[in-house]
Amino acid sequence: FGHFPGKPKWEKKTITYRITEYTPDLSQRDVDAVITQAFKLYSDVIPLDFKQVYSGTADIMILFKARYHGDFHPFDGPSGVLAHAMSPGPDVGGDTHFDDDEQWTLSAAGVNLLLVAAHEFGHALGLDHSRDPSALMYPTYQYVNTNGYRLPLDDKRGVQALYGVRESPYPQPQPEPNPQPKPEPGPNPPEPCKRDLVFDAATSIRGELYFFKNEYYWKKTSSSIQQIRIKSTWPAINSVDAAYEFKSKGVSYFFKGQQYWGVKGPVSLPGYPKPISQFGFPSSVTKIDAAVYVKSTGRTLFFVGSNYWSFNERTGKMDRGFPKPIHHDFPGIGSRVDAAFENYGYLYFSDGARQTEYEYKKGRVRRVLLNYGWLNC
Amino acid sequence: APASVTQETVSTEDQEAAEAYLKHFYSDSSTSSVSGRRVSIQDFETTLKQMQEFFGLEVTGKLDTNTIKVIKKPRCGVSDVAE
Repeated sequence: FGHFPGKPKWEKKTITYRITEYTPDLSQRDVDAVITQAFKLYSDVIPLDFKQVYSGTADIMILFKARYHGDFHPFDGPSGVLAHAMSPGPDVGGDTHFDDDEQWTLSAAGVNLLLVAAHEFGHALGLDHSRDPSALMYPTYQYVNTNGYRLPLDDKRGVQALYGVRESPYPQPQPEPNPQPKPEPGPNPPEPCKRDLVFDAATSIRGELYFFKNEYYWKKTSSSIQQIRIKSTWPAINSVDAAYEFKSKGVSYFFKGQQYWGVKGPVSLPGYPKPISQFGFPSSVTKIDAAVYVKSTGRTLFFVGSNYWSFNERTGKMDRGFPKPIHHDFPGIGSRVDAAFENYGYLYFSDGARQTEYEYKKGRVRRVLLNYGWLNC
Repeated sequence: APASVTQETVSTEDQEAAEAYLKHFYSDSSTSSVSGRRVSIQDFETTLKQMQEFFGLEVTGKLDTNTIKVIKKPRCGVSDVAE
């Protein structure tokens, strides 16, 4: 490994970054997730944290642009130079630019964004090119499998030589795999077996159903119902307005006000909370009532007041023509939706204590239920 | 003097690509001649040796096929001899 002459480094513990221009090759959400993952390669091994900001000037400004992009080093079209970054310092220090003439991907095809971003962020932290061909900081691009990717040893030594070692391998306190959160008596655990029970939110997570109410959730397994404090599983989350599981990625999203979090089972993903504006909601939307992912269409339906939105998970964009009135496309499910989830191919929409079982493909209500019926009362 | 055999087998395109590569990634104040005007053979060979050494190639100062192969690889835009 090598460092830049004079060993420039960041003198503070939290570094901000902002992505000002995105590539059309990937959804914004995917770019955000990969950039977060690239920074996490470093925050896992050095006592530095990285925080994404969405306005103003960040320590590390990031953009995707072809050819001339505002500095004295215009890009050169496809292949050749893929990206570059400045060494740590004020103003343009740390800034990182990606050549948008490349085909940015999350796989072996084209140019893998995680590998190149992690390389450039090495420069942004003060690493120079390495002569070790197995190092991330080797100058030429070489694809490697990024599943479970960690910083190679040469780069880890290089960055720790500048910033020291982060003692625990994981920057966030993470529960042991498969801990069974102990039910904690909270100030006011909600009463499950009441006919007029109203859910805040509901979702499936890895084959089990979760029903959220105040600061608690009920976890419905094949054999039991457990009442657990939300904070004891996801420390950063107090209560939930809406939730949905994006099954093909195994990620669930929780919404509260104008922020949302990503989780994988009991593990909170780094880089959150993020603003819901990233889905394309206008600032007038201050709360999501309910959300549900419809696998057959690849859309996530978001319910807000008497309207609903349709978000294309593949393109990462809202479908045109939304919002639309709920009663327009979902007659019979009520005027608003407090909670929604999918179970064995049927959608369940709650409006107050009342719940309708809905057959999406046929566009019709099958049954009318009560929320509390799910809680083995 | 007659050009060396290796020299003759190098295409103009490869030669120019190599010069541009060295100018971008191996020019710092000590080799300003690379960045200022057309490269003299002496400068070119010296700088090429520097690049061949960095990539663990055979250090010949000559534009052989392995060296051209590395020059054509996609890569990071930061110089290998950072100032």
